[in-house]
Amino acid sequence: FDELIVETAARRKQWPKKILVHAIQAMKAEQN
Amino acid sequence: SVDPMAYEAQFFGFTPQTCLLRVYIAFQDYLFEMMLVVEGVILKKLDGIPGCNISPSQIRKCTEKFLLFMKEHFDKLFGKMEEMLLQLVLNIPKNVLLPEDRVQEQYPCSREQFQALQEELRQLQQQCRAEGAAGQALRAELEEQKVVRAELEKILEWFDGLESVCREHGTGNFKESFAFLTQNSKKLQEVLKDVEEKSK
Amino acid sequence: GSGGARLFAAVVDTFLEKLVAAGSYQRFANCYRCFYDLQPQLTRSIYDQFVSQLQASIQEEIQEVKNEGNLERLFDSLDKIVEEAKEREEPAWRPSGIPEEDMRSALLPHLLKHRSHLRRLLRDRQQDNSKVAQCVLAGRDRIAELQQLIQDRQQAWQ
Repeated sequence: FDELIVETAARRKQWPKKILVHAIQAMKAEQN
Repeated sequence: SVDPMAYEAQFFGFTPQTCLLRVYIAFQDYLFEMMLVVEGVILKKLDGIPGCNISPSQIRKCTEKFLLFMKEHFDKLFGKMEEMLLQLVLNIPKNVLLPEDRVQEQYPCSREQFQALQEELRQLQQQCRAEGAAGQALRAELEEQKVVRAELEKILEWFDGLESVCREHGTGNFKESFAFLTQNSKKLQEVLKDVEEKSK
Repeated sequence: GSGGARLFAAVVDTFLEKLVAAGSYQRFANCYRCFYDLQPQLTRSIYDQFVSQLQASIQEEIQEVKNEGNLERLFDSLDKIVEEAKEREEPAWRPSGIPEEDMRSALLPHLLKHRSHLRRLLRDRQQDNSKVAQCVLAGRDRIAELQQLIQDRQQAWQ
């Protein structure tokens, strides 16, 4: 349970940035 | 009903409860270890005292008595410490937002708003594509017009050329000269006929 | 150290103080009565060592937890974050537990940027196209004119 919490919290912290990188890449590719 | 303290875990990188559990276990281990060391030292000292009639089990009973007492207080005090640390130190106050989540307050966005924006983007993309295609079609027509216009202008030049040929040979207005020519040729035919009759 | 670090140290120190106060020398001597009667000085020194060793071990553990968890720095930055939020009363946002929901706000600023880019692109293309369309219409008129001219000349010749 503890690992789950830590893992989930870590994802909540890091993944938005990671997802944004891809989302921005997709938008830029579309713009190009 | 356990509060996983996920937000604290997001900030600290560990769950406060686990951190304190680890501290509790470590402290408890130290206490037990220290008690064993104390007991070991006392037993060794007793060995060195000749004629001493205190048995190891007696010392063990003393140890257990002191340890029991210490453990009770330890648990009570640790519970207090844990409560304080969880509430005051390893805690993200309710009104605090972590930096990585600032965007949540700067850009609150309901599902409907988000979908509406995505729909708008889809339409914009479609319109851009349509405008792009229209632009291509217009440019293609422009190119085509250039060719057609060149052709038509060539035909007009051809007519102009025709007329300038006529002018060069003294027939300014083609229509009149054509009429004149027609008249002349008619006259010539009559004269010819005349001549033929006289010659018969 | 920061407020959090100080508080952390204070709470641990208080815990230790009270633990040692609870496990007083009287209590210790009382429990080891048979040995105390035999060797009171030795009992005292064993007790003192017990206490100092226990305190040292506990402080060492706390220091290790601080180092491993990088707590000094974290307490520092938490103090700053709390300080910045001290004006606000109402509870702040918390993860909803549905990643898609929480991701929306992260994406929104970039989608808005994307939207303004697309709007600008569309506007430029529309302006551009309307200019080209003018040219096309003018070209069509010109071609109609030329065709008319040709037709007139042709009829004249006819």
